[in-house]
Amino acid sequence: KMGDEIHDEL
Amino acid sequence: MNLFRFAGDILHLLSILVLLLKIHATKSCAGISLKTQELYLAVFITRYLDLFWNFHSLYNSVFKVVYIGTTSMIVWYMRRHRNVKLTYDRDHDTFRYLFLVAPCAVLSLLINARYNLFEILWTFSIYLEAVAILPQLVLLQRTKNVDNLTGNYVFLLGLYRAFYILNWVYRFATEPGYSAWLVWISGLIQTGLYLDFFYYYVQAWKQSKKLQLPS
Repeated sequence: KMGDEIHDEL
Repeated sequence: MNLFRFAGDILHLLSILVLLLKIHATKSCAGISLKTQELYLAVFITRYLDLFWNFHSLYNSVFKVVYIGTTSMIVWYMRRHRNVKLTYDRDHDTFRYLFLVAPCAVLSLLINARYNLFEILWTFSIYLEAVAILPQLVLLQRTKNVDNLTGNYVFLLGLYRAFYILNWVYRFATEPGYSAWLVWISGLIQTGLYLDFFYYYVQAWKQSKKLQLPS
């Protein structure tokens, strides 16, 4: 899943 | 997004701005470790590479650009500004990059969530951020007298990390299936590095006197 590869914290 | 995370990000930004304004206003970077600033720049660049193809939120993208931009300005001041660069404490800021970069690079190749270039660079940035403050702490320890703004800088950075831990606790309690071991452990180590400094900072503050680290 592409969405899983985006890290959401900075 | 929760309040702890937001407070953490704002404190992080504030810490960088305190440093930048100090340099700008006093035209001096005495007591500031260029090594730490360059390591942070490396952290931001390797972590935020995805700026160009992953869009999570405007909030994240703006912060990424601002962190890279403001840290670049600090490094520029310390390396290039004709007056500021003369005040750089080169002789005391002798921590070797390789001691931090090499172990983080090896560790990110060994322990990561997915084996691809950008994930490994991201992992590297997480490990490197955990230890990037060390040259600054060593410099403070060597020069003993910590001026107020440099002290505030390190204190705000430590506070930012503490809020990130609260953020993880909050997320763990409220988001089913949320876990991030790699980030948690690195974050705990990073925050741990500040504890000793915190102790002296709070002591100095309570006695409302100048921060001075012990020999």
